[in-house]
Amino acid sequence: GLKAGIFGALSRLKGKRKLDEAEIKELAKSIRRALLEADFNVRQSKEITARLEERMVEEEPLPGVTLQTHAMNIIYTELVRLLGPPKEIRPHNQTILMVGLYGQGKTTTTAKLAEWWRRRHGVKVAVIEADVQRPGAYAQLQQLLADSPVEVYGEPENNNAEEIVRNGLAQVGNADVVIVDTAGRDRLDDELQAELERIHKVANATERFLVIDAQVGQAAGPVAAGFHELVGISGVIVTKLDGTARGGGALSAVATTGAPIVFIGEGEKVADLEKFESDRFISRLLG
Amino acid sequence: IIKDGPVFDELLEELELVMLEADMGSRALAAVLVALRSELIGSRLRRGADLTRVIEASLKRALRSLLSAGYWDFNATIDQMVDAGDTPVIVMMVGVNGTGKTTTTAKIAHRLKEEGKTVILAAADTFRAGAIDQLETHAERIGVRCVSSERGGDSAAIARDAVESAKARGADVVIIDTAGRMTNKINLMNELQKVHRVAQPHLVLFVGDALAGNDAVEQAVEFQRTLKFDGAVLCKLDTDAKGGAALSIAHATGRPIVLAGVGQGYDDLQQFDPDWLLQMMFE
Ligand SMILES: Nc1nc2c(ncn2[C@@H]2O[C@H](COP(=O)(O)OP(=O)(O)OP(=O)(O)O)[C@@H](O)[C@H]2O)c(=O)[nH]1
Ligand SMILES: Nc1nc2c(ncn2[C@@H]2O[C@H](COP(=O)(O)OP(=O)(O)OP(=O)(O)O)[C@@H](O)[C@H]2O)c(=O)[nH]1
Ligand SMILES: [Mg+2]
Ligand SMILES: [Mg+2]
Repeated sequence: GLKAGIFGALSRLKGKRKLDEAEIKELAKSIRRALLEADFNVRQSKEITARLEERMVEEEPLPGVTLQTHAMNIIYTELVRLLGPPKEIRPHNQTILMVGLYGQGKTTTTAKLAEWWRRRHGVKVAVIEADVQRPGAYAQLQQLLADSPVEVYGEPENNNAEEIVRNGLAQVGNADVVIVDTAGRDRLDDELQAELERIHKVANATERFLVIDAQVGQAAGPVAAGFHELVGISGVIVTKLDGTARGGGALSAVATTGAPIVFIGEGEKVADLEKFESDRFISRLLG
Repeated sequence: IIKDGPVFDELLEELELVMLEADMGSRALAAVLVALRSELIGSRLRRGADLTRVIEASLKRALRSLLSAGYWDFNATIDQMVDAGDTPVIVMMVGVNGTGKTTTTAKIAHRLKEEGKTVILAAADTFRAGAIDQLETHAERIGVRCVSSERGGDSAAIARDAVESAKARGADVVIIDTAGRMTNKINLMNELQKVHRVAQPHLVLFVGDALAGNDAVEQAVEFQRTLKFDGAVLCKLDTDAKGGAALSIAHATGRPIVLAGVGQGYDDLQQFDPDWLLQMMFE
């Protein structure tokens, strides 16, 4: 994993008290390689190691701290800085728009979020299924929330997503939180881009969450940029962190959108949602 | 003579970056570059030849042979089996969550039906919300029979029922769609092995997501270890993904990518073409 890669790069610092410029450059290069292998994108890897190089030159390790530990701490704090401060969502007067690529976990996460706020805050939550592309989308959301008092709005026979959102808001818009689930899409599909623009206008969302699968690699950056341009991403949700994937690619989404990770998905059940915590995410990322 | 040194290193590093940015896994890439080095260092550089071009051409050759290793033609293979009377031909779709198994099942069924074959689908994802509805809707639209049960039923039983039904009806092909699952969930991988034992498929297809980074290797290796798949389908190649995962999967498992998913429509399934992928990666 990433930790092994970083430790491997740092192992050459064993017993050293100070590095010369060439050694710092070598260290940065091997750390960059380790980051790329963990699905970080090129630009991010360069930024992190540039900061590492600067700080290795400027900072002295505290007394009793090895150069290895010092370097590891720098990398750790740079990752925390990259992730940014946490964001609290108040579950009142919110319309949440869920967007993302195909199969990332948007529909499942819509159900999870609905139950999260309903259970923890006792607020009235409604969800709108605005995916008109995927067969069985409404049935999926309905079944996920079958045992929940959350109101599920959908029009399985209607193929106009914008109309469903408009009708849905008219019907359930009085809820404290309304979550709108949309179809998976990629910015290379013009029709789906146009559809999202129309949905976005009608929804008047107070939060626009990008749902991204922990297994996504280098495409995460460009994909996130596309969604950010279209709707202005205000939060990122990383799913499937209960698998083997670590979510390195998702960090590009954070960097591109400037939006914090707000929740993480750790399973297929409605209860498998956790609030994002940066040190947990980073230690899992490091492996 | 091509010499080892900073010039060669720098050129190789530039290509390495292109490949990493195209999602080729680091381990596969390292292996390819080591072989590239030993091939080129000490070899003759023709007069006027551009070293960058030579290295790139060599790299593409190595990647093409990696993708072509063990390659088999999906359609031709199904045809041969049907013609040989080895029916129903049983195909099983496996992979982690959300990669495109159900959609690919529908695409394959549609393609085979267009070629005049009778296809029966097994809705063996009895776990996920909306899974049976999804496949049943596809089956209705394509015009093929779908064997399913109540949600929560036994996955292996559905597979067996579909095969029995196919035998009784003299159908040509059965495609078993299974639930997505994470490879680190032992009980789910065991369940899949049970479905495999009961269904005894002729062909197992691992369905991977072209958007996946280094995790594509983890997934493929684990499915190869527990189930042994015959070929892989790489879906969502019509997205921002560059498709490097194809190389990592082929390298890690020695199994070929045989089909490419290039969209959500029933016709968006192509026979995998290594040159087409390489062109996409090097663009
Ligand atoms: N293991 C695991 N599976 C998940 C998680 N979140 C979603 N899934 C699964 O991932 C698959 C895809 O989830 P969906 O909710 O259908 O994804 P989607 O983004 O709505 O898909 P489209 O609407 O087709 O774009 C399903 O099998 C889900 O059960 C998670 O956190 N962990
Ligand atoms: N653009 C594009 N989308 C695809 C492709 N293949 C599948 N999809 C979409 O990806 C999403 C997930 O596809 P599914 O077929 O449900 O994936 P799955 O592997 O069966 O998912 P689970 O059963 O939940 O594990 C759907 O929105 C599909 O339409 C493809 O080749 N291109
Ligand atoms: Mg969905
Ligand atoms: Mg499926």
